[in-house]
Amino acid sequence: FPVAPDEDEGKSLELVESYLEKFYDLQRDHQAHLRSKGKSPLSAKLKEMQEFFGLQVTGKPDLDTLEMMKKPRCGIPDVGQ
Amino acid sequence: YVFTAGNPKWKRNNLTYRILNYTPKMRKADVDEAIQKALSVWSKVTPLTFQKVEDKEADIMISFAYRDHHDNSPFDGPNGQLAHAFQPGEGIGGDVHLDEEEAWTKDGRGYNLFIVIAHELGHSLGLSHSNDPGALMYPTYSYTDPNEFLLPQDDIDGIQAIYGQSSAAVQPTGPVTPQACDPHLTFDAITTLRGEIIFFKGRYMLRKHPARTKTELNFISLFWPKLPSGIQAAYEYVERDEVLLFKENKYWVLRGYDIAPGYPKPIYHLGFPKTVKRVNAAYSDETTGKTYFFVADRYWRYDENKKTMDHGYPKKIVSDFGKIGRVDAAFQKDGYVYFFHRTTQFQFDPRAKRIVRQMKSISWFNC
Repeated sequence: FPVAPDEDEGKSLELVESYLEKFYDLQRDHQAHLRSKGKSPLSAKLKEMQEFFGLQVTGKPDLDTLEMMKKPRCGIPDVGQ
Repeated sequence: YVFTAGNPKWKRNNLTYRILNYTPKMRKADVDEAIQKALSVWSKVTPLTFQKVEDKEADIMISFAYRDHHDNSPFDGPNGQLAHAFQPGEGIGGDVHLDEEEAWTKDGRGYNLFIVIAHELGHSLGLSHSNDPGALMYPTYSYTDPNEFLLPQDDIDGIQAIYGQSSAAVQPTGPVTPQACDPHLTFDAITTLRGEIIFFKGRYMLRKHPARTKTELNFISLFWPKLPSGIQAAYEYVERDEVLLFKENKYWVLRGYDIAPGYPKPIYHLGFPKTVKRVNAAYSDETTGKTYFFVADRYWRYDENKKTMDHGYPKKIVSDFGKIGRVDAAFQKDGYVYFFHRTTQFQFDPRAKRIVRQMKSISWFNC
């Protein structure tokens, strides 16, 4: 099957953040939490999403995870209210 | 299945619905039919009934909406979010909103309205997203031919846990999503495809790539929307880079990854007598250019170069392949032929003409 073209990292990150915000209740508190030490909320939410979809739980926006995020879907969150 | 947080449910079984507006992309009658069919998916397995109302408030208000439509959940244009719905309750509770900018259809093109509305009605009735990839309540869209659609068992279990069973004498059951490491897993058909092995089961295909440890589960319709579910036999003819897929008395040809135009065709074009109604399994021997078709307890041999059945067939399977029983599925790899009979797999050496090993059907999945 055709291999996905290389991704523009910035675009991917935007996709990941908005997906997790919309469907996995990621709180986007606009601090530079992506570079802070210790657990990154984004990575934790990513793991939650990867676990839900039966993907490999890496906490990283790998190719399979990005492909899943691009799939057309229902607008209701997968977790929480 | 997952209940919506707080376990909301309707206090009555006789619910009402109203269609507030229609998408111009489908005939009004087709929208009505899609919605009725979607509602019947849930009413068939519960005591719930749905009555259509006009000009007054209904429990479930169904509408097509654009971008920001004042419910704090704006749509995002084509693709992405297709629709959303609200949990049971007064006012907006139970309502279904569909993104008008999607390509709504009644078939496999664009997004099938029936499938999407059936999913959203699950939310309207109190279900949340399931992580069963075969469930209707799985968050991502996947097409199934509405004529073949059966509510999966995961969704039946979920909605009946909320509203109870239907009053039907025989309780309806639904398809269960195959698990690669389920020791009871049997297969409808198996073929190689450009180095991978594709295992067909119901509306699913399990895909095993030699370089990946994990087995991938997909709907057949994800790759080949025009193919039916329940493929019964398949084989790859490597010389022509083709895979032939069989169901009942028809067959399709995949050239590369695409279904070749002009298919399905009757299997009788291959030389089967009219008495043959379906093919159980097939494999093609790369070295001899001969393809073997297994039907009940007999097998035919087809010459791929002459494009005719060889004379002297059918023959008894047991006479040439030994005690492998009825063949559900077969494929050839690295010179050996693998026959599947229920949960048993036989490795057959065509040179020595004997079975050299017996394994479990799921041995390819690194369980």
